[in-house]
Amino acid sequence: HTRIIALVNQKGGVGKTTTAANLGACLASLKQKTLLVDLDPQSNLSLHFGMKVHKIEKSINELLLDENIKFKDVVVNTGIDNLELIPANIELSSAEMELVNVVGRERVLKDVLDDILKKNKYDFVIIDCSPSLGLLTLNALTTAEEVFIPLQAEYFALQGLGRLLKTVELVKNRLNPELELTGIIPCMFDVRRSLSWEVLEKVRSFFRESVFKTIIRVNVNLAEAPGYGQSILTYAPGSHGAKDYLQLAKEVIRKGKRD
Amino acid sequence: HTRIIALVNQKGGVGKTTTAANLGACLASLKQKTLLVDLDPQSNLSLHFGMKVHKIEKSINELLLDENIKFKDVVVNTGIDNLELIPANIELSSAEMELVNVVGRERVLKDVLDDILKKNKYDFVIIDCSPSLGLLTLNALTTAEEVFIPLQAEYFALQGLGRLLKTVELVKNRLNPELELTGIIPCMFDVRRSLSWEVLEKVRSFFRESVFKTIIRVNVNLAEAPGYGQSILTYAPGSHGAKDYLQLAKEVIRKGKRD
Ligand SMILES: Nc1ncnc2c1ncn2[C@@H]1O[C@H](COP(=O)(O)OP(=O)(O)OP(=O)(O)O)[C@@H](O)[C@H]1O
Ligand SMILES: Nc1ncnc2c1ncn2[C@@H]1O[C@H](COP(=O)(O)OP(=O)(O)OP(=O)(O)O)[C@@H](O)[C@H]1O
Ligand SMILES: [Mg+2]
Ligand SMILES: [Mg+2]
Repeated sequence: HTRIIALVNQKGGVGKTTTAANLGACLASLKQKTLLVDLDPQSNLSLHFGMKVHKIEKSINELLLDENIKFKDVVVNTGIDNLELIPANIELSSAEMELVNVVGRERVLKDVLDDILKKNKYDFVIIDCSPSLGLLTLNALTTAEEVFIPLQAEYFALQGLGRLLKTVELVKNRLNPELELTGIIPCMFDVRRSLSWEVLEKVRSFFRESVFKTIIRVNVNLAEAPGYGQSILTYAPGSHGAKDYLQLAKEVIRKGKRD
Repeated sequence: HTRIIALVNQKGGVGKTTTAANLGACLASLKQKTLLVDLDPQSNLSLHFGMKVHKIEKSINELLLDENIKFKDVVVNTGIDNLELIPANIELSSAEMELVNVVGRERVLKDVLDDILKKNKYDFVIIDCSPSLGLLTLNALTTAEEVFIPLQAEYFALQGLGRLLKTVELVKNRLNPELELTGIIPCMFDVRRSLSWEVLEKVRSFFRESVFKTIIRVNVNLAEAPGYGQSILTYAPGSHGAKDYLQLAKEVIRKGKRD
């Protein structure tokens, strides 16, 4: 059974894309066939793997809006075994406007992915979202069976959590009964700051097992890797960043989906 | 003449809100009467000043959509002399959907602010935006005469710059001929990382005088201050964060608008 995971947080810059790229790469290294979906018009996930996004003619945008475009026309290799990507480019920002008047506008991605998974076998699908709770993110939440919330242990990140969980609940009740919050991932964690530990403490006391035990520490290699179009496993395999994301991948496999 | 500034960057988590709050507070401390406008449904700027956003009945949302609501009904005190705020709350996220079908949808904020500035004198208006280039941000760009771009010196932040500048150009040509890019503000700058200096070098060689000389360094006090509802000047007046934002405020006053 394919695990379909949406990485969602409307707070910007908390590590969604970095987690999609590196958790994906680590799952692939553990022999889990993984499909990454870039659902952010900023196309940072596609850039993370060195895609020249302004040159891509067919991407997630065409897959969502044009029935003649097939999965095999858009899916690309990341250069990593067991890891494939459906890239995005800036055209995706117009999709959000175009979807507004489509019947069943929140389910467009789900129909596309259901079709793909009938013919192609993946162990994991990971969807990277933009920092918003708009129509594209709602499509990700309607398609996914699990939500992972990358969270930066800082004040503003904590404030937005309530609204995010309400949205997840609404989607679960109205559009996708399968949807579960599997976990909150502490990202960009600076172990030297008392603020980080204070926020983590609050989150753990409130969300208990829904917080992954693995903490992703701040590590400059994680910020440098995308500049070379590489995952952390290729760019700096011995770094904290690589260790933390490998540990997270193992915990994700072990933990399974909540039911 | 009132300087109207929009803080824009669709990349998330680069320091937009932190700059709005602290640049605002520093300009106010230099006797510049300043109005902050929170145009992000996440309402982080309102939270930064300790507002209980879920309890606010009248905010920027009502000011934009309800003609009976007046400026004096929504403007609040920040507790700092010379610094006032038009707060936001989550209702603002529905405004973006509602504005889609309004005639002249990009000019709604401009009409509101023009009206305010006829009756109230401010030296500066600073508008905080969400991490997107949607309708609310377009309203900010149509209202402002100057754009400041808070930029984190990292790979993804650099990637989005081209698109942001194209959008600014489009708004200038079609909606707001007054609009100028005054400057790029290096934010959350970690002086120990070579990545930071490499990115800054690229930005400076490309944008020359459009990059502020002041660099806002990473400083934990800046991340802690919002948890107490305070600006950096109140929370940690002797910190790097306070020094950097004070220096930025002085440079903003000295530099004036580009023409
Ligand atoms: N653990 C980490 N250590 C150091 N830098 C990190 C780490 N995780 C992410 N970064 C860097 O921090 C910035 C924000 O991360 P990222 O872009 O992944 O966040 P995001 O949530 O996807 O942002 P957006 O909301 O804009 O989509 C990036 O420049 C990234 O390279
Ligand atoms: N110079 C700095 N030093 C340390 N922390 C900072 C600094 N500037 C901002 N921060 C922290 O980094 C995080 C991101 O900053 P901020 O929220 O201001 O960015 P933003 O661009 O407004 O984000 P969004 O795109 O979600 O609106 C916040 O937790 C903030 O407290
Ligand atoms: Mg991202
Ligand atoms: Mg903000």
